This record gives sequence, C-alpha cells and structure tokens, in this order.
Amino acid sequence: RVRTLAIINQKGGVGKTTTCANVAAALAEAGRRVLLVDLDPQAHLSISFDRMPEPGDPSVYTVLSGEHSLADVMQPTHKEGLWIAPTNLDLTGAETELAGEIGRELLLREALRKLARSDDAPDLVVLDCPPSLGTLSLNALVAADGVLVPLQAEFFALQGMAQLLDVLERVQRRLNPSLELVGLVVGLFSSQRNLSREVVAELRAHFGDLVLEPFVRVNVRLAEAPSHAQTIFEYAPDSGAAGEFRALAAEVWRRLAGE
Amino acid sequence: RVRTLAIINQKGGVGKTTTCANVAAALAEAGRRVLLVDLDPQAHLSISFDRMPEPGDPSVYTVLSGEHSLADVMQPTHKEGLWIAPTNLDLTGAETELAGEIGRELLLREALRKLARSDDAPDLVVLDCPPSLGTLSLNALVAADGVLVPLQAEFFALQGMAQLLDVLERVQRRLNPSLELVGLVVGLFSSQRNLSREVVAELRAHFGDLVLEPFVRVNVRLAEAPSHAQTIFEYAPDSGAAGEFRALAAEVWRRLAGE
Ligand SMILES: Nc1ncnc2c1ncn2[C@@H]1O[C@H](COP(=O)(O)OP(=O)(O)OP(=O)(O)O)[C@@H](O)[C@H]1O
Ligand SMILES: Nc1ncnc2c1ncn2[C@@H]1O[C@H](COP(=O)(O)OP(=O)(O)OP(=O)(O)O)[C@@H](O)[C@H]1O
Ligand SMILES: [Mg+2]
Ligand SMILES: [Mg+2]
Repeated sequence: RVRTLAIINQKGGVGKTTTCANVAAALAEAGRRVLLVDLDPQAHLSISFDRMPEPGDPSVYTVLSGEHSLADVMQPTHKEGLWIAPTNLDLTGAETELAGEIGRELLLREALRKLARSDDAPDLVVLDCPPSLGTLSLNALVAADGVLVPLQAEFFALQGMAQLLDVLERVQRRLNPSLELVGLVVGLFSSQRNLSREVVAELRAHFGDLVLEPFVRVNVRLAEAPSHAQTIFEYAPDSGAAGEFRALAAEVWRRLAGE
Repeated sequence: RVRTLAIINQKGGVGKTTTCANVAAALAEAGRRVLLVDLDPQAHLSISFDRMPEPGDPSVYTVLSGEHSLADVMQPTHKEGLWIAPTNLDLTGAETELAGEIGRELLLREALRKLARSDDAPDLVVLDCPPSLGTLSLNALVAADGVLVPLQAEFFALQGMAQLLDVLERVQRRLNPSLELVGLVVGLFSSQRNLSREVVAELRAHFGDLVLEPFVRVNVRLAEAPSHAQTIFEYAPDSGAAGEFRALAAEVWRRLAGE
C-alpha cells in the first residue's frame, strides 16, 4: 500500500523543504522505498538533490499537464531507497494554466493512483509544497493521506494555522474525506527566545499531542547540506539535527502507517 | 509625485514583510507621507499593524475586484505619516479569480494612478508581496517604479535571483519600461556563519553596489515587534535593528527618488 504525506504551510521559510528532504531520507535509511515529489516552482527540493530538469524536460509540470506519468519522471537520488519526481520553473505557470481545467485539484491524485498500480510503486510519497494555498498545494492535499505542518514558533504561526485548518476541513468535506492532520513540526527552534516558548505553549494548548517532538533546533548544518546536494544524514550524521529528524520520521511513520 | 516601491522575493520567509514595515516606518519618521499596500493573502503586514479587515469589508481584494478605490480602503496606522491599505484572506482566491480578467496584471497600477490624482496621494507607496511570482506579485511589479529584494544569505538565494531577474526583464519589456532594481537587502544575517559570508561574496560579485548596506542582523526584537502591533522604532528604538533600518530606508529613498 502506498501512503502519501503532504508537507505544507502557506507561511514562507518555515522549513518545509528541509523537513521534506530529511524526513524522507530518514525513512529511506530505515528501509522504506520513498518518492519525493517537488510541487514548488522554486524547485528547491529538486536543486537540493541536484535533480532540476532542463526547461521542457520531463518534470512534475509535464505530469500535471498530462504529457508524462510519474513513472516517466521519477529518478533515483544519491540515496538508496529514495527517488524524486523533480520540477523546474515551467511549473510557475501552472496556477493560471490550470485555472480552467476540469478537476484541476485532482490531477496529482490521478497520477499517484496510476503509479500505485505499477511496479514502481513506493511505500511512501512525500510532497513538498510552495508557500501558498493555491492549485499546487490543493493538489497535494487532495492526493495525500496525511498532512505534516512545519512551522516556526513565531508570532504569525497560530494565525496561519487557523487559515490552513479551514482549508483542510473543506478539502476533507468535498474532495478527500480520509485526509488526516498527522502533526505540527516546530522548526528553527531556539529555546533562548521568550517568544518561541510563548508560542509553543499556545500551540500545545490548541493542538495537544499534534505538536510533534522533538523540535528541530536551529543548526547551520541543515542550511549547508543542500549546497552539497546532501541530506543531514550524509552531511552531519552525528549532529543533533540528524537525531531530531530520525526521531521525527519514526513518529510520523508511526502515525501515518499505524506501525 | 508619488513613487512606488515593490518589496518582493518568491522565496519564503526572507524578511519581506519585516523590511516593508520598517523601511516605510523609517521614511514616515523622516517626514514622508507613506502608504503601505498588503498584497499577501496571509495579511501579515495588516496583522502587524492590527488592521486586518473582517471578511467582505473593504480591502485590497475589493480594490482589485473594482468594488472600492484605494482611498476608500486606506486607513491610518498608529504612526504619524504612515497609512495602510490592508488585506484579509479574501485575497486568497484572487490568483484564480483574476485569471480571465483583461489586463489582470494592470489592476493595481490603475488603482494607484487614481490615488495619485486625489488629495490622499502619498509621497511613497510600499507594496508587500506574497512569496510567489503570480498575479499579485506581477501587479506589484507593473505598478512599481522600483523593486527592493530582501534575501537571506543562504544557498538558495542566488538561484532565486536568476528567476526573479528574468521576470523583471519581461515586465520591463512588455508592461513597465521604467521599472528599476533599487537593490538587495541582506537580512537575517549572522556573520559567524561561513555560509552567509560565502553567499554574500557571491552576491557582491554578481550585483556589485546593488547589495545595499547595512545588512540586517538577526535580532529577536524584529520578530517580537509585530506581536505588539509596533514597528522596530516603537518597540526597540535604540536597537541595532532600528539603526540598520533607518540607514537602509535613507539609502533606498536616495536611489528611488534621487534625493
Ligand atoms: N532548523 C534549521 N536550522 C537552520 N536553518 C534551517 C533550519 N530549517 C531550515 N533552515 C534554513 O532556513 C531556510 C528556510 O527553510 P526551507 O527552505 O526549508 O523553508 P520552506 O518553508 O521550504 O521555504 P519556502 O516557503 O520558500 O518553500 C533555508 O535556508 C534552510 O536551509
Ligand atoms: N533580522 C531578523 N531577525 C530576526 N527575525 C527576523 C528578522 N527578519 C525577519 N525575521 C522574522 O523571520 C520571520 C520571517 O520574516 P518575514 O515574515 O518578514 O518574511 P517574509 O519574506 O515576509 O515571509 P513570507 O514569504 O511568508 O511572506 C518572521 O517571523 C520575522 O519576524
Ligand atoms: Mg520550500
Ligand atoms: Mg511576508
């Protein structure tokens, strides 16, 4: 059975791509077959695995436009058990180009269902989303079984969650009844900041055990790893950040797959 | 004469809203009449001035849909000489709703030209953009005289700039020939990080004196001020961050207005 996890937050720069790459890599190291899908036109996930296609080449854009299947587009990464369906800047136009397409929010789900029936089916698909709640992010929410929300413990975190939960509820009601909120990942965390501690207390009051542990503390190695086309597990395998992502990935899989 | 400055970067979380609020506030303190326009459906700029309208109320959304003028929507902030045209979540649907509108990228310019002819005309309009290069950001680029690009000195900064410059060039060629790149603002800066110093060296090699000084160093007070509905100039007027934004604002005005 293929499980699909969407990593989403319309707030920018909260660690979506960082969480996507490292949670997927940790689960690949634990023996799962994992496919990353880059739905962000910035293509940062693709770049951080050194897999950004040339303009016009097969990519997530050509999957959504119906030209290629996911099996055509997915390619191995440097890591055993981890593949990526990469994107490039062609995806920038998708929002407007798809505006008139019938069932425009269902295109990714259609492509993933086709993949699930093929020999290339992975155990887990992880979707990296752009910082918005537009058509690309909605495609992720419709296709997903679970949603993981990275956030920074800053003033705007709670207000953003209210809007996101409202969108989740509408997607669940109209398009994807089995969609579940797996949890919130508190990233870029620094315990010295009073503001962070206050926001965390409020998040716990609102969301209880949906606030996943451990938090991901600020660690410059997480920001450096992508420039070497590595995940934290190759770049700094013994770092606190590697330990945090291993523990988070295990917890996410437990909640998503019930194992 | 009204000058318009767009603050833009499709990369999320790089300090766009923080730069917008504090550069505008610094210039208001220096005696200019400044109007902020919140083009981000997250409405963080509006929230950080405690001016987010109720759903359905006049907002930037109703300006773009033609229901209200900017003069109808703009309201004073707590700061002398600083107004805001706020937004709310109604703006989330604009990307798709405007997809079929004739001249959809010119709607804001039309509204600003009308304001410039009225008694409410400010000296400067500052536009906060969402983390994307879609219809809302294109409206800002078409309406603007100058563009200010906040960025973080991280691995992805340079790659993002290439895409942004490509979009700027097309906007200049087809819709706004007088649009100029005013400069790059390096924010969330921390000189201890090797990565930051490497990226800054590369930015200087590519962009020369478009890299504005001073850099904005990491300072938790910048993240705390919005939760008190204050700019850095009320929250921590003697902080390094306040000094950095005063100096940046003066430099931005010098380049934009030639004074
Ligand atoms: N725990 C951390 N410690 C240090 N740096 C981090 C951490 N998490 C993320 N970063 C860095 O912060 C920046 C933002 O993270 P990332 O790009 O993953 O966020 P995002 O939510 O995907 O952004 P966008 O909204 O633009 O897609 C990146 O430069 C990343 O390397
Ligand atoms: N120099 C700084 N020092 C400390 N915190 C900062 C600094 N600049 C910005 N921040 C904080 O970092 C976060 C991101 O900044 P901000 O919201 O201004 O970025 P943005 O580019 O507008 O994000 P988005 O892409 O979501 O619109 C905010 O919580 C903000 O308070
Ligand atoms: Mg990202
Ligand atoms: Mg912002």
